[in-house]
Amino acid sequence: FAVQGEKWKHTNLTWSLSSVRRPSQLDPYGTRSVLSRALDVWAQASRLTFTEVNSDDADIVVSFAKRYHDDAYPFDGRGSILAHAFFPGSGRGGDAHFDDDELWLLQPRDDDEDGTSLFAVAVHEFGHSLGLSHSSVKGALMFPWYQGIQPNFVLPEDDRNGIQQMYGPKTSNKWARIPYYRPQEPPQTTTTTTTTTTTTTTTRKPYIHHHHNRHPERYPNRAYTPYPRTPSRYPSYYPERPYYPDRRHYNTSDDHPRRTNHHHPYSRPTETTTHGTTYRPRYPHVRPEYPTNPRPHYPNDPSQDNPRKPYYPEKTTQRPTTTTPSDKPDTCDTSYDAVALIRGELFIFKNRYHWRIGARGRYSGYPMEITRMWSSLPKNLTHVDAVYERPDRKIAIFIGKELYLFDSQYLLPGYPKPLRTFGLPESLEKLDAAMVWGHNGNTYFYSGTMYWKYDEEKGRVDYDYPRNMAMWKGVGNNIDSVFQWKDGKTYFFKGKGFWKFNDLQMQVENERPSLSASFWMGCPVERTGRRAGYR
Amino acid sequence: RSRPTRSAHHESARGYLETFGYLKKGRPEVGNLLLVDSEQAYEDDFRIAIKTLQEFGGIPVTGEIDEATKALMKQKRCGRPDREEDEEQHGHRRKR
Repeated sequence: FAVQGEKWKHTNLTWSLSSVRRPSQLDPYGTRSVLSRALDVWAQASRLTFTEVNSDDADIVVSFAKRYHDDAYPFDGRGSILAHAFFPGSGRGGDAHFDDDELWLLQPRDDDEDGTSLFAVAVHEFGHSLGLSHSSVKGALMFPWYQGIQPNFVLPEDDRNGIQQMYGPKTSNKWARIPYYRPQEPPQTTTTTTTTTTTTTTTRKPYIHHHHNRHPERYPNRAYTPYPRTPSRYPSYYPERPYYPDRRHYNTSDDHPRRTNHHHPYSRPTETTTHGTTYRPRYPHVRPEYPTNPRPHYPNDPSQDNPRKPYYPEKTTQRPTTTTPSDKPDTCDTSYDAVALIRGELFIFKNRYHWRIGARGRYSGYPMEITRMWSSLPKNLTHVDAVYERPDRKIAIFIGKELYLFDSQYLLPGYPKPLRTFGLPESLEKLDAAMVWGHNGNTYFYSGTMYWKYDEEKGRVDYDYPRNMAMWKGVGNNIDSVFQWKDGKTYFFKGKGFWKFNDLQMQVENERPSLSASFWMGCPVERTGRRAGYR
Repeated sequence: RSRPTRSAHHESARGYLETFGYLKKGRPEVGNLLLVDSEQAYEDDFRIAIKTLQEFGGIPVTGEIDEATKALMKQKRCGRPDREEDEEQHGHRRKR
């Protein structure tokens, strides 16, 4: 992602569809609903809130225009340029303009070839309105070329990092997440009237039961609180402490129309994230159309891909916990499979994941799957063995008996190649490590008790190798990784520790390894698994 | 219709590169008076701009206006430049 530099000083932003330049081909209400959902994507990942106001003085004014329209970026009719938006600022800062000559679709279907999803473009343009520039990461929202939007859309990692760097992540409010019942049958379309006396055609999801704000003095800003801890008089299928989806599902009028019930002491208008007033059903007599087994929806959890798969927790009273993939390493308590300096940034690999550490420390959102950065790696990847950046800046990733060679994120033609093509023995199962040694600029491969010098020009190891690891005094055999850090020093890794290596004396500087987590990951010492030992 | 001559492709590519911030607007010769062979400098700039576009768009980096590049330039996209102008003028590094 790229942060342009301008950002909003306040986080409660207002937006409006232009009163003058409205879409000539689209229904204004449907358009506002799509724009609201597009803004909601950014609201869900950051501290930003968006409130629709019917005024051209809003922070973000959305207009539909043709060809030249009073700015330096004329549109090109039904062509390749779809829309543009301005970075945060006063006046037209934050505004988004859409080419009214395009064929905009509010509910794109897969077979819509020449139409363009308004939602997909709006989410992108609002990224500009919030201060993000274009990203070269394919699949990211801020990728400049139109990509449409997948049905089970999840905000890509690259965009999440971008917006959270600017405005901070959403403050997690664990009581504000109710189980989200994914509609099995096609949602019924109904017409409802909201208090703003506008008729909204909305897609109504099954009704989800809610519970009142029992302790408004303690949770003034929260619409709902969980049950009391002892739900004795409720049917057993109610989990003791239900999870709720994010607020989107009861504040947004287009998803679920609400009316403010001022009479009830506990129901006061809350600061809604999107427009419309909030109605709260009378508590608790309404019999909810609540499925017997609420299915908690965790957007990033791959197991959620199939909504049809029933989800029955073993004990209904057991609180469904976030399922963290079993091989996801603990950042502060793990060994490393490979460590490499790539484009001046530290990459640490473990199992299917990797961390990325830049000048200002670890990037948020990591560890992340390795295949998200290098998507040509095998889908059933379990780990990598060794990684290094070659003198020609290509990135070499060794997995088992094969070398995958990347030009930044693109696998070079002809790869992966077996290790034997580089002169390594057929019997060699895997490499432990690989590095370009700063001391003499040569490349070395390590495996078990042996190491090789690799000639980058010839593309093969030298003939008078392998040699014994004893040459590298103090690191022993079967190392995990080795690399040259920015200080020009060489570092060997084994288990949860590492040695700094004296290149001149060809031995470790300290016999006793130091703890990797605190030095490389910046973890507080007490959290770094010292108990497990790391010799 | 006769196949567009190479300069036509060249011109439309130049327009595209200038629109989306890969190439400075206007003939660079004016800016390169110090160089002996400004045409060569312009060709280099043009080639670099094509490579930058190809890398940004995630297509093979050849430096040539090949088929993949032509297709990319026809694809629907956002109207904002990929490389913001102020970055060029002030040359300040934009946080990535």
